[in-house]
Order: sequence, then structure tokens, then C-alpha cells
Amino acid sequence: TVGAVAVDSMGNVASGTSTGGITAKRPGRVGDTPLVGCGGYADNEVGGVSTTGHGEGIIKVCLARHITFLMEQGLSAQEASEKALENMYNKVGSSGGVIVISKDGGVGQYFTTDKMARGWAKDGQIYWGVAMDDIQSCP
Amino acid sequence: TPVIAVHGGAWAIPENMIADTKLGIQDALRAGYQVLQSGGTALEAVQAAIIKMEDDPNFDAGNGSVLTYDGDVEMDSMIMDGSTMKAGSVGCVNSIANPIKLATLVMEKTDHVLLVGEGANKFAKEMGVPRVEIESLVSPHAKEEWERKTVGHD
Repeated sequence: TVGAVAVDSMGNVASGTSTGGITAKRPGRVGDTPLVGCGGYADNEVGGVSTTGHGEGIIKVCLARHITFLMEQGLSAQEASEKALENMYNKVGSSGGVIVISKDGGVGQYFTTDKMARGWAKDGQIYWGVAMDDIQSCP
Repeated sequence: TPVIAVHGGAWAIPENMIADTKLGIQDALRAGYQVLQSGGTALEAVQAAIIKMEDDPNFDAGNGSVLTYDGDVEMDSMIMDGSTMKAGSVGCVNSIANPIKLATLVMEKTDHVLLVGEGANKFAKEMGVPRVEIESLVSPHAKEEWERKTVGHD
């Protein structure tokens, strides 16, 4: 699964997610990716989210919408990411990962899987990594 | 200040795929960020970044999709515009290179949010989206994984 979230210079937010599914999945099975509020969400008044991981679990907790809800309650993009993924694991035993950008450009990224390939670009600098503490950067 | 974030999936990425995965993430970020820096919209940046990853066989999307139990390709994709709350998505599509483009067409050209299966493939045809051979979407890694999971294991 791949995903992207962006905020442009006009303050508009967008998100997208795309996947080829799971190896040897049952034909016809659809996970969270194409479901609004599960595989992704975007709202100019809050921010944007793209998710990845165990699709059935993500659907059950409406992960992307849950994160924006937590941000509406005052949590930062990072705090909301961590809280929502821990909640998903505790509620339905599913693991996953998210990237989040708040309307004011705050970046959140978190995962409860072994690894997550992710990165972000801001203020002319790009950051990327795969393991939790493996973040590199360059102009 | 424009900002973009991307992910390439959360899973137990094998050691031999990590270097290429990191390069793919950087390529996607650069593609999306360039759009933003040249005055493009968030929607255009998201599309540009995802197309880069859909075209990269190291990621499970577009070219690089894994196989179903029956050995077919079924791809899902979604895009959402936070300025209008419009969204478009597709499920179980095949024979197209970039499902994110089809999801965008659902958002822009229909009153619907989600089209799936045969209907989504028909819509792609109506919109003039070029068809590609399903085999061209399947990477050697995806084929190996499918064989390992369906043929036998210890």
C-alpha cells in the first residue's frame, strides 16, 4: 500500500491511498484503502491522513477519521497518530501505520508494525526512513 | 508553507528491499514536493507522489501489485480533496497502470464516491484510460510471494 497527504500554499489539504491488496487474498476482498474515513481522509479545517496496515482492523475503527477527530479535540498530528493506532491495537488487535499532516503543516507519522517506509518534505528539507528510529534527511 | 508526507506501506519489509524502498520514497516525495513548490495544488501533489509509487515495482500498488488467491490482480485506490470534501475511489480494478488516476476521475466526473469491480473497469474504459496487460503489473517479487503462499510451505 502507498499513500500521500499534502497541504499546499493556499492551505488546501488532500490525501490519497492506493494498494494492490494482500498476497493470496480472497478474490473480491476489499480492505480499508478505498473507504473514506478508513484508508484516508482530508478536511481543510483539520488536516489529512493516509493509512496502511491490517485493512479489516482499520475499517472497524475508522482509523483516518478517528485521527482527525482526535485532532479536532486538540491533539497534535503526532499525538493523534499514536493514540489512534494504540487504540486500534487494543480494541481489535490490528497493527498498521499512518502519515498525517495538520492544517497548519504539523507532521505526524507512527506505526505499530515492524517497519513502515515513510517520509515528508517541509521547508526545503526531505526526511525519510523505514525503521522507527531510522530517519535521515537531506535538502 | 507547503508540506507533503508519503508512505510505502507498513509491514515487515525484507532487508533486501529496504534500499530500493527508501529510494522510491525519496522519488515520490520529490515528485510531490516539486508540484507544491511550483504552485500546484495539494490534490495534484498527492496524485504525483502516488503515481511515482504506483509505477515503482517495489511498492504494492499499480505496477508491483500482489496477486489474489486465484492469481489475479485487484487494486483499490482513493483520493480526497479537503477543500471541497469531495472524494473518489475504486475497488478491485485491474488492467490499468494508475488506479489513483481512476479514483480522481470518479471524484471529478461522477456524483459517486466508490466504484468497484466490473463497473469500475467499464468506467475506466468510458473515460479512455489506457488498458495494460495484467502481467505488466505483476513484479517478480509479487509472483514469488504468491507461489510461496499458494504452492506450499513448511
